[in-house]
Amino acid sequence: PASNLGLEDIIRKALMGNFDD
Amino acid sequence: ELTQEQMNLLQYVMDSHVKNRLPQSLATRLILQEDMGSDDNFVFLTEMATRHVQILVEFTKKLPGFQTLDHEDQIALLKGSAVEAMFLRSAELFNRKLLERHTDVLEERIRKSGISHDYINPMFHFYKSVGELKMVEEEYALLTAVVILTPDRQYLKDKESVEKLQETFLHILEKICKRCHPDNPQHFARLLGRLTELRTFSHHHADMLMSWRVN
Repeated sequence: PASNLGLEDIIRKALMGNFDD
Repeated sequence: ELTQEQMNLLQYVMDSHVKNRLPQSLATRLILQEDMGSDDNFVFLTEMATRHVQILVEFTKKLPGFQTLDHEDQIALLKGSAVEAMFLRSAELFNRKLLERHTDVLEERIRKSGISHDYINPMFHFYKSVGELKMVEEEYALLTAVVILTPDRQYLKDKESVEKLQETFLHILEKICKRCHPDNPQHFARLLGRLTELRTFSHHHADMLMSWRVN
């Protein structure tokens, strides 16, 4: 799950992706 | 008075601040789940923190000017401000009772999470000291933007551009403070004073996580 990613990974993913659900 | 441009900017930031709230689903899950053991608590709070970061990035992407910054600088700003922004957001959740009646359950979950009280007490002390400022929603949103656009973050290359962006929000925040707290000319300064307290959480956060994992 996302929670296992480091802070930077979560940020990079979120910057690229779009979590607007 | 705010200029038309400042009004538009504020409206734009407020729309995104309100939109990027912790999803109600997460808040209700907080309650429906029966009394969690401390390891479920660990997972739950970690998930909540992860969600916070994702919401923070969505909010940040919409800050006018942010997307024009160098990509690695965007990462540096978010990495440098994520913990501070998270505690500021938590202060808002607690003080504006955004989780309605769930607030005290959340407090209980945190106190029973296995995080040492050396970290928890200053956290709730901070929420209380922010609560005393009786901040309006616009102040929380603008202060979050000011925290994110802090020019002295590690690894940041283009400090000037970030400084200019931050100033834009500081000017609006100062006017909002004057308008919402006319009887307290020191209000704006006291608000900025909270940012110093916020930085201490950032410094202790890594140790807090480490001690939590050990527990």
